[in-house]
Amino acid sequence: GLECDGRTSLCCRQQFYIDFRLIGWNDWIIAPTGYYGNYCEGSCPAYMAGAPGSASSFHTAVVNQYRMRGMNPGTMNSCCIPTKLSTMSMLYFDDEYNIVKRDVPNMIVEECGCA
Amino acid sequence: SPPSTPGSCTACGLGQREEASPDDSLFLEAVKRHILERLQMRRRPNITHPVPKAALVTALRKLHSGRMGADGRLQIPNLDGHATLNSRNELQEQSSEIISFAETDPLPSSNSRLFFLISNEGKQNLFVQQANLWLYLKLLPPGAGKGSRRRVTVRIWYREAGSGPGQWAWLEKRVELKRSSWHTFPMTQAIQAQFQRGERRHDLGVECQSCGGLAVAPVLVDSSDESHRPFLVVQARALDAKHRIRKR
Repeated sequence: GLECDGRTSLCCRQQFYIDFRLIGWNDWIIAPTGYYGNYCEGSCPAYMAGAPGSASSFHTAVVNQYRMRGMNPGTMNSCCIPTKLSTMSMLYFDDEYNIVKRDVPNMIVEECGCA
Repeated sequence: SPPSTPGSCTACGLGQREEASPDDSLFLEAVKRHILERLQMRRRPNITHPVPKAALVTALRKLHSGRMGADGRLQIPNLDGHATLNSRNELQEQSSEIISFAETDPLPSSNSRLFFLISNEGKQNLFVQQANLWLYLKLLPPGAGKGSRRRVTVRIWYREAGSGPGQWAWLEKRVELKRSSWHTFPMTQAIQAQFQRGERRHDLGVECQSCGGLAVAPVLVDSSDESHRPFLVVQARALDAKHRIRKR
């Protein structure tokens, strides 16, 4: 997956870190101290579909099947989407002042690719 | 940066956050909503009287004992924002560990009664995998009891599943006491039954059998001793039958 660096318009991962102190959420979220709200942006030209970053994408597999059968995938739009997500563990207070530790799956975008 | 003038703070212009553009604030709001949604919360909790730090630190230390770093600081795994899990199945499951601190029953006759407030957050279908009550049993100063006997039985009363008000069940545990220390009492079935009934309040009674003449007392909620405040630890897993895909 590509990292966005301001020089490419291709599908890439834009890093976006939010410090909980800056939004005043550090009073109820004990850990971690911030959240990587990364997202995907950029264009996906036809040749990018099926790039290594999205090899595991179900959608890419479908497009490839269309290709193999001689159908024209060029008419289908390719999307810049997260292709790898990771879990985030959070420790926080709930409404009843209990401490909750929760492992939240698919919270952080690790890689982007075209599908 | 603007040139500094005599008497002005040269560092004042540094480190200031640029004002967020309208796009940024919209994005921030979207991220906030995303986090709350993933935690099954409608809004952020309103923290008006935070849990005393002593109670918090004790509970976390007890739960993560053996995971202290060389520098003596508490290390909580997987809380750096990223986690590595072993299998895909683990990724699909949302697990929660809830630490609830005891409150005392305001009724004057119930000085050995505790209650915990834990709701089935966001009405999600939480399955209790394990629940343990942590009690600190305190040896009173010598002379307050008969002396050398240190084996006691602690009985925990809880509301029986499907019972009416006033119907209680109990479990008990024999405890060998050498010094004042923490002890755990398994509460899995009792808490699971209350979660299934959707009850928010979990009443417990603590009774020390044959402790009358002994110098032993469970420390219940004592505002002057926050570091020994009883707590309940519930390990739960979110069950979502609609979206669960099992590999065969």
